[in-house]
Amino acid sequence: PHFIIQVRGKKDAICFNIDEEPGTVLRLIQDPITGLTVNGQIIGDQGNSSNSKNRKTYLGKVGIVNSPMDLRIEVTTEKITLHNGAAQSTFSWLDTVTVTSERFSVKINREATVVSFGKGITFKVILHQVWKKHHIHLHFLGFYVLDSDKMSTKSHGLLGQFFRPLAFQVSDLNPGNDPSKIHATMLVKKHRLAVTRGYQKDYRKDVHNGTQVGCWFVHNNGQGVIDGVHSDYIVSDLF
Amino acid sequence: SRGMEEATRLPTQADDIEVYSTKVSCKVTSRFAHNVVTTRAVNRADAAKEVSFDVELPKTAFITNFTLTIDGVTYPGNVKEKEVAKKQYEKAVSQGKTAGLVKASGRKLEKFTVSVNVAAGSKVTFELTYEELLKRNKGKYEMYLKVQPKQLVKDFEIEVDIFEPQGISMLDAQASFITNDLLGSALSKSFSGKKGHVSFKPSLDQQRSCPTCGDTLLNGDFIITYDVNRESPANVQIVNGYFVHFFAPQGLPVVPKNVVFVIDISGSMYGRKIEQTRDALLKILEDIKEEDYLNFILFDSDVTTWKDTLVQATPENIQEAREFVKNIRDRGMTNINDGLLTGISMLNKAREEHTVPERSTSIVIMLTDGDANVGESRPAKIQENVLSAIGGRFPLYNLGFGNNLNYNFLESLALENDGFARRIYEDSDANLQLQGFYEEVANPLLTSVEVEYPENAILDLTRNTYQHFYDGSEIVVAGRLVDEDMNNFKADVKGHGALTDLTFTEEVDLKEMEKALQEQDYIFGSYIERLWAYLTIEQLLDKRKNAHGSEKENLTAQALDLSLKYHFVTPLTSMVVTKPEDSDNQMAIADKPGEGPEESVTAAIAYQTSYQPPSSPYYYVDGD
Repeated sequence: PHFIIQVRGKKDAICFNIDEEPGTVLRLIQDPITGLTVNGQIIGDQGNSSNSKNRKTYLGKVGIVNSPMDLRIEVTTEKITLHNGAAQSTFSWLDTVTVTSERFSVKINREATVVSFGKGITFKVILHQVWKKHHIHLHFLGFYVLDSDKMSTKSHGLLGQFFRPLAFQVSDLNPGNDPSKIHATMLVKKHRLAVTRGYQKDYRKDVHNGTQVGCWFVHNNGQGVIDGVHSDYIVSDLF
Repeated sequence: SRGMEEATRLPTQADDIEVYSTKVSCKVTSRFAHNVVTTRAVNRADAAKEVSFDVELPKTAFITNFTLTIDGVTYPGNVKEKEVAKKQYEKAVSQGKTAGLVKASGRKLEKFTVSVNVAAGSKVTFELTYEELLKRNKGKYEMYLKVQPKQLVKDFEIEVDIFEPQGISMLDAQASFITNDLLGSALSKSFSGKKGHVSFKPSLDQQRSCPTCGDTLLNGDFIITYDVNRESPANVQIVNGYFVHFFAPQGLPVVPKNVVFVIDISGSMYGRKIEQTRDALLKILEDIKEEDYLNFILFDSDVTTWKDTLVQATPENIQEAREFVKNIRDRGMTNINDGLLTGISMLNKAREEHTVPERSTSIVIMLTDGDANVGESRPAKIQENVLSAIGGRFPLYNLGFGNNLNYNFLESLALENDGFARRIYEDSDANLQLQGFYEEVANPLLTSVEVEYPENAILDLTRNTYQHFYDGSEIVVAGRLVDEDMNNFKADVKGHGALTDLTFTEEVDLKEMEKALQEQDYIFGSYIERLWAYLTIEQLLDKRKNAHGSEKENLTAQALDLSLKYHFVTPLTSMVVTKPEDSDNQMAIADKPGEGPEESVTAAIAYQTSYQPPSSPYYYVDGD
């Protein structure tokens, strides 16, 4: 799956891919202050799974945990399940439903599930649907943190670590053969990284078409821009 | 559901009257069932003979038509206001011209009977049509047909076509009399996508109780059950400006209950009734969930409580409750008022003192087998007291055990407190009836359910607020659109769940919907409009039970108007079969029996007089 990091204080973005086996669960956010944890499980195309180079991977399941509330929300491409203590509520992506309690709300419609906690912390999970009978591609999910400034700067995880300011500089811009893919050098976290200008799509506002976002693509599973290496973020299960 | 039988009134005539065809045709579209029972018979005797036509149909059904065809001449039925029909009927009776039809009540069914004298060599065709909305109970819809022909029928068939726009998820048909493979092969059932089909066509040989026997083994219950796919919690259908909204969410946690059982232990409960009550309560205790709270209030001349307050259904408390229930004994008289008020007060107090979970719901279940005869025994005063004590906060369910009670009172009492009444029939399975009732209300998934539509877009809405939504049931709301040409509308269903509040939103594209439904040849006519009329009448009649004065008059007028417009035989109307060229020459037929004494008297009237020439028959269908 692709990760897009809109860097605070800069009108620019960093992006990277994490290439892992389908079934792998990645820690996206862990915020010790709010008690929120978000993990995502990877799914892969149904095509040639032996050829990992050609295989595309996506988020297939998202698990959101709010420990203080004893609340777990599991979003898959088929259903949305709320585990509220021992009680469990299950909804389909065909439902249009708003679930509200004093401490959180979940809004589900056929395109997105929006989970909000208290004042301002909001996650949006988008369902990307492919043609039902497509023999290769699967439905997949997109996960967005809205108003990430409401999250604590002590957060970590593949996304969480970017909830605090990140300084980077880009230099040595080199147009290369393809003018749309400018190569450059990024100085970030005391690393000098070879990056490529690319475009990803942000589907928060337009679920069907998305909005083009220009970003500096960091190769090798985001190595250098993420703390440690990507395998540090692999966890054993969704919750 | 319905049953049917053909019979000559005198056994000796059986061979003279040949019932050569009986067909039951059911078309169910979106839970709304339109059923036609047709029977053809011929009199092979040398003299005129009498032929009876009996059909058992569900109490919840409304007859919509009955026609009689004698030697090719058809006499259609007309629905008239009951009083008008009654006068015509009485006039006919006074002239000695009646042949009659009676309906009597049973557990689930009521009986439609008509007899007619048929000239030698003549043929007669009876055709009865009735409609009902199938209600979802414990996760399925059920059609109940009583099959009981009195003789072998050459051409016997039951054909059921079901069309459900949501798609059918399961379909089954079972008959209590199918005990061998031979008869089983006459039954076929299938479903695919939106369509389901059940057919039962036993040949003459298959109907015989033994290879050489002349009597039939077709005698018993024929039950069709099905359910629909529920990919989404709601489904809205619109045809010709009328809409119906089905709502049955799944996958929600059960809301914890605070349940008070108010049990009559008066002397009349002596013997099997008290034993069955104990059995049922012990079974119910097994099903109570640990997060629920409960108490038992026993009433005879006085009131006894198991605990002073509601207690949680912990394993220890349940064990203690079992011991308490095992020791319930009958005694004394019947103090319904104090029994109920004690239970209600306990629930109110628990809520006020926060001794039950904030997000829980309260239920009172009362079981009684008789009328109040000690303490406050005036029904109207008890109703007033209970209504005031509950104050709309929770529902009251009344179970009337046996026949020696004022069921109308129990029903009124329950209806005005957002519950309903149920009869428990004195029979070997009374404990199962009690337990079955509890299972229906054991799993509330939502409380304070409100279905909202855009203001100014909807007219003539049926009931749209419910205290509870129970797992396995379904909420049905129907109405009329102000503007048939509107393109879309939105419906919100709001309710309180076990831990959260929920709002389900359904957006409907009217044009798409109408197009999709029009493509289906399974749909009979304006089924949504009739479904709406059926529901509206049913609800008006319920409201009428507790109304007085001008409000009652107004509700009666509305229900009567709709009954006449949509040709429904309801408690307010009668159906009269008239010889077309002679409007005076009529005969009264059926009655729709209620549960109360007044209706029972009416229902019990049977008229049967001497032979009338077939050229001037008159019949009367009554609904009370």
